[in-house]
Amino acid sequence: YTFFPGTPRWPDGKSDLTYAFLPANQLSDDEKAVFSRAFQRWAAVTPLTFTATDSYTAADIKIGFFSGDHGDGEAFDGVLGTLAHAFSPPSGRFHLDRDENWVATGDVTTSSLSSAVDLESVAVHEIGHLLGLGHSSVEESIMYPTITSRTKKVDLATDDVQGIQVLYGGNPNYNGSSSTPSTSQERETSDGGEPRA
Amino acid sequence: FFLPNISSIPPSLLPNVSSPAWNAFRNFSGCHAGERRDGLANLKKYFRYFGYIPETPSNFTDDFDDALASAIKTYQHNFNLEPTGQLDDATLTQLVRPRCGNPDIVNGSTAMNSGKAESLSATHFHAVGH
Repeated sequence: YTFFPGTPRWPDGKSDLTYAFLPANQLSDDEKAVFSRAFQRWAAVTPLTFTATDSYTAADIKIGFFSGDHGDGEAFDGVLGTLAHAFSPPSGRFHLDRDENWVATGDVTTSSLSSAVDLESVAVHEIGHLLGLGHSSVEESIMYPTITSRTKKVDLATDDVQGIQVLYGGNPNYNGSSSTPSTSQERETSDGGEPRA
Repeated sequence: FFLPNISSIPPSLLPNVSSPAWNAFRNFSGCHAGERRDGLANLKKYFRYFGYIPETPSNFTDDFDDALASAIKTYQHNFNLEPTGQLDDATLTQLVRPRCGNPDIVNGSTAMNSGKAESLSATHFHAVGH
């Protein structure tokens, strides 16, 4: 795992983060649910929480789909190429390329469209950046920079968990398995486990 | 911009993607130091975008120069490829994959493989046949 230069992170008093979607994108509930699941994967292994809000301007994390040059100096390039980017803490800006063939529901791995990209896989990766992780050379990790189209990769690897827990510490209820997102109910009923960092 | 329930869409209704970004890089297979090849400047821009070549005030040329060879070698190291500095097939396959737009190297420093001690990143085993 790696960090951005200077190891930026969300400050100690800012562990309950809010996120909102660019209203102009008009995402459906199914599409918003993809991001909720992605946030939950990181919440399961850290003390951080993520809550959706309707106030885009006030949200800590702002999620938007954009095409081409969208004003931050990092223009998107159409189908495939760069899929998304996110800024280091505490910026909270999370941009996705609107021109991709995003798959939010259904099995991306069986798609006959060669350029289909799994939204949740990319969301989990970019949230890692929003929290302070850089790219990793560990191919199995979420923070590896590339992802093949028609691939789903959403489970945090040991490398990801170790990295994020260096920044924020562990979730007292984390039991060492990051294969599925933990719900709040699961957290309450978990028998717990030692934080890994 | 979303494909609703991808599994249920007939192939005939799916959008046709003619040439994804970076596919042209595949034409550089076997290109080596000292060579000049149309479009190599675009590959240099790719490497600059992701932090492998420092910002330069002048435009890039289509020459396979030392800066490009160094960038390729660092990239290969970061992506667990043989660090040859050559545009071999394995490297090109990795280069054209879709990816995150965040750079791998920020301000000239990297914490990926190429920025770590060799002892931490070396995973090669040497075998001798008997």
